[in-house]
Amino acid sequence: IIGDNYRWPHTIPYVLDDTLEMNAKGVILEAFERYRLKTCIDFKPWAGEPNYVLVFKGSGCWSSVGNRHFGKQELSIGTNCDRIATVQHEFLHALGFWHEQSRSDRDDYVMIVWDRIQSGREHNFNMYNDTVSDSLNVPYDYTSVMHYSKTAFQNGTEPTIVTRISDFEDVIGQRMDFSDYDLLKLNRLYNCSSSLTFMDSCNFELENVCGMIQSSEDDLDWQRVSQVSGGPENDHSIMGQCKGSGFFMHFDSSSVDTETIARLESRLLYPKRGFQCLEFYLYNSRNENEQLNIYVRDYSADDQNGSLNIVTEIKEIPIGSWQLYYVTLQATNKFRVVFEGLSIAGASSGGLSIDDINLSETRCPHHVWHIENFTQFIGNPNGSLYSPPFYSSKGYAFQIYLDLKSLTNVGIYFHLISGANDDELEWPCPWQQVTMTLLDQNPDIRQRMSNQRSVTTDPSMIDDNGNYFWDKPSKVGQVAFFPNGTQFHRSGGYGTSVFITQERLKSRDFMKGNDVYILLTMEDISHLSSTNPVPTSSVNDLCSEVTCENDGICTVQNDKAECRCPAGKDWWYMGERCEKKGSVRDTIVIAASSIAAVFGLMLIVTLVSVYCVRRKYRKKTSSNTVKTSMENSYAF
Amino acid sequence: LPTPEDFVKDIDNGIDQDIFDINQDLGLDLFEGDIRVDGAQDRNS
Repeated sequence: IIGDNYRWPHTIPYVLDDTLEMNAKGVILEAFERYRLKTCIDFKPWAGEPNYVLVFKGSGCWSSVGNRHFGKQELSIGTNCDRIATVQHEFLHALGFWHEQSRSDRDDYVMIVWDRIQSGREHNFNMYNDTVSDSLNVPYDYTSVMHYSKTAFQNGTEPTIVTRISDFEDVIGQRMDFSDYDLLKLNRLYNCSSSLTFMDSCNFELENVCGMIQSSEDDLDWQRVSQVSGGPENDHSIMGQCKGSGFFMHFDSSSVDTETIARLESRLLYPKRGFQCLEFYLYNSRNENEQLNIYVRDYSADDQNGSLNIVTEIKEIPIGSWQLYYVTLQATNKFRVVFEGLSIAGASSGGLSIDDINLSETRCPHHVWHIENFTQFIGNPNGSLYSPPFYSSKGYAFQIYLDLKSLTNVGIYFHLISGANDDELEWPCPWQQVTMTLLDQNPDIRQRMSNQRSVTTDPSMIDDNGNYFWDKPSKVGQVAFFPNGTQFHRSGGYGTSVFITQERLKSRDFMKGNDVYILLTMEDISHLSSTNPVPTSSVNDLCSEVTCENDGICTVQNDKAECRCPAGKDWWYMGERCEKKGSVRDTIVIAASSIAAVFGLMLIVTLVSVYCVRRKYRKKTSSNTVKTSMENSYAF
Repeated sequence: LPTPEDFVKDIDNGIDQDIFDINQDLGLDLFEGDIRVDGAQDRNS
């Protein structure tokens, strides 16, 4: 939408209303992380700024377009809207974006079939001319998260939007993530030149290897190559699809007859948040004794050379295929990431290779489910895949079920399973949010459109038999067996049968080298049950005794409940309970009254003074007249 | 062993509802499906 007054500041104040579902709250925070990674837009809890976004559970999913300067601007994430791309979509509206197919040049790219649109719903296919809406010199985007799907507002089964390039007919309407052009437009509109959490991405295509350096404290160097005779035969970024490109870094330990190390160090990096996620692909072509150590070279104020701190040792690296690894770092000072290949003497040839490194100040997924030879399962009647068992940080054991049997859609479900800690855990399992992500394996983290869904365990949820759905699996689950024959209990699954269409699954880089990765995170979100600020039981108790008027919000500061009062550009509420209203107009009236009063007072003082002086002189003059008269009478 | 079909709960009931479908099912007739216009939630109102 054209107009600077519709823009928000780069950091948008927000309030997550208590009406929101727990799962929605977690999803909204995840959506904010995508903004932080890919744009310069940040979000902060509202602290009394004139304008802010109130995210609440209204009826449906909706938003206003742009900053309307309402003070409190509502954005609804209602039932079934708790999907990350839906939240991204609604916040793009709030940031000033219309739908993609409403732009002025849309008829060049799509045909709107008016007689297939429900009667009275034609207004949904508005088009704005270029005095109202600006596409910022970005081409029409079929892949935009802001585009309608082909079935939008249809009165039958035929599509209401037909793309002029037929290949895009099933592309429009994706609700996975920002497209490249969504990001280009947003970053142009808000003059973004960097993001808050992205640090580096390297696929080694350029000869400068992203500024990485060979250490002088080792025995050998890593080499930039496009293939190795003992493997890998090609890189991971483009899987060797382009002759003359597709490079990776290789540590050749085939000639080594003693323990040998080779260190590759990243350029200097400057953290902002204090936690980082390092992601890379690793290939082992030698033997199981090969090892990769990850260090951080930390440059504290009094250590100019940097001290080398070990983060993790990666051992037992599978041989003969690219493997995805995540490593959590906690750098707070200037630092470098150090990849140390460690080779033990041995007769076999080969070595270690790394490719597609991404470093960002985000949280790493807790678990990675790597599915090899994936295509054989798609649409197969036997396409029911169960992940290995995983444990959450709280100790809950769980498993993921991927349903590939359908010919159109892929389903994904989360199951609690019996585990070693069950007797020490709380049941029914309360407020654990599980995020399941089908990874788009684009080499650059900023260009990925990963497909993600989250579900949350509600301890009060009842199943069809009247049992608590999230109760202990040994109580409510069914007997199942691991491939090694071990018996366990598996509770009912909770998820979706329409996680992604098979057509989309086959697009982008979801499948790469016939490998698929499902990233899993299970975290406790019970702290989100009440907001503003992050609650504790005492926060709830203190605020329960305080009622803030006029949409003020109760917060706890220094163990004392206080009301944060709303304010606008020229008005504000004040008082202990936001009960009094102030405005610029009031101030002007007070100032003008004060000036008038002072002026009046000064006038009175002046008049009195003049009066007194005149009276004094008049008296003096009259007494002089008498004297003169006497003198004159005497003289004449 | 595979889990029986009825041992999973599908939160989408087998339908991939887009934003506009969700709003329509609720009887909303928002501007362009999901846009609130100047404080008026309903386009007609």
